[in-house]
Amino acid sequence: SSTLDLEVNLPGLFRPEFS
Amino acid sequence: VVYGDEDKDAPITKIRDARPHQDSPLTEDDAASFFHKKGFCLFPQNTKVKRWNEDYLKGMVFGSDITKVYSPELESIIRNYLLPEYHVISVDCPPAVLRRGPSSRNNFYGTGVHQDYGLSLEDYKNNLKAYDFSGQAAKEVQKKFDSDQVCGVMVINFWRPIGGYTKANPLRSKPLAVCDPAFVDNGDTVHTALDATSVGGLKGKQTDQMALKYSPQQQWYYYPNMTDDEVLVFKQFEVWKDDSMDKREALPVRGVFHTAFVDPNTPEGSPPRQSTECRVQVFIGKRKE
Repeated sequence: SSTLDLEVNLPGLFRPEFS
Repeated sequence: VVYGDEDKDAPITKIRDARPHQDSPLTEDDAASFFHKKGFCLFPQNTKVKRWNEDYLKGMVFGSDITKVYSPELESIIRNYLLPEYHVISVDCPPAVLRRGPSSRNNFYGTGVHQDYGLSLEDYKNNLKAYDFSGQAAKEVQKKFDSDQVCGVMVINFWRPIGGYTKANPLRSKPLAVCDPAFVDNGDTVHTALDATSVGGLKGKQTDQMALKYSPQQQWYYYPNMTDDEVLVFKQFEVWKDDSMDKREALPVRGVFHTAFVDPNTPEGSPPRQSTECRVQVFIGKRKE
């Protein structure tokens, strides 16, 4: 059966830090 | 960090459909085995609960379907399937459920990645204190934890839709995304607190939970199209006497980070989600011989 994998904006995840 | 439904600045995250990773149709044994590996699973369960009481005080004083029906059902799942390899010392099921959706006391959803109880026993007790009008809850937990036969404590969440959802007409709105704790680095967790009064707790107290920094190694899952006969079981907290308790930075992440999210496949006009949470505290003894 086919999967329902998604790519979404997950709310509240801190953005990765760049330095 | 913006906690909201339209958080377009949040990192794009892959969320895997977890259903193909479990047996189909679901079986109790396979669900339990998945829970062992991942800290969460979809468990098949036809509950006999008719009335989803959400009043903790009434439930405590007068009893309810939660105390009389759901509690023994969940205890049986825990003892027979989720933790059969351990001597389970006690299973503490609350006398009510946390209900979400229209006509519930909480007509909003937990939108925003979080974990509810922190990492250490101190974190957990802090959280209990924030809501504890008796002033005894944290002391009782410590006392139980310290008793000779107890080796560890776990909080297991039973998250279930109750909207009359069937295979032909399943839950489509605002599913729950869950993150495999084995792929969450302690260093990516952020210790957070809420003013307890903002969440129905005590004045002057703070809750204790965690937020999460994005990392590409994190593995997110969800169960699309849940029905009333399925319960999403996930570990919210777990500590053992063997853990080195002095440093919360050294504790592994075992609680499952989670959030409600907008599923792009939800058909327009789908009714809002109706669901319940039941958080069960389990004191665990030695492994069985």
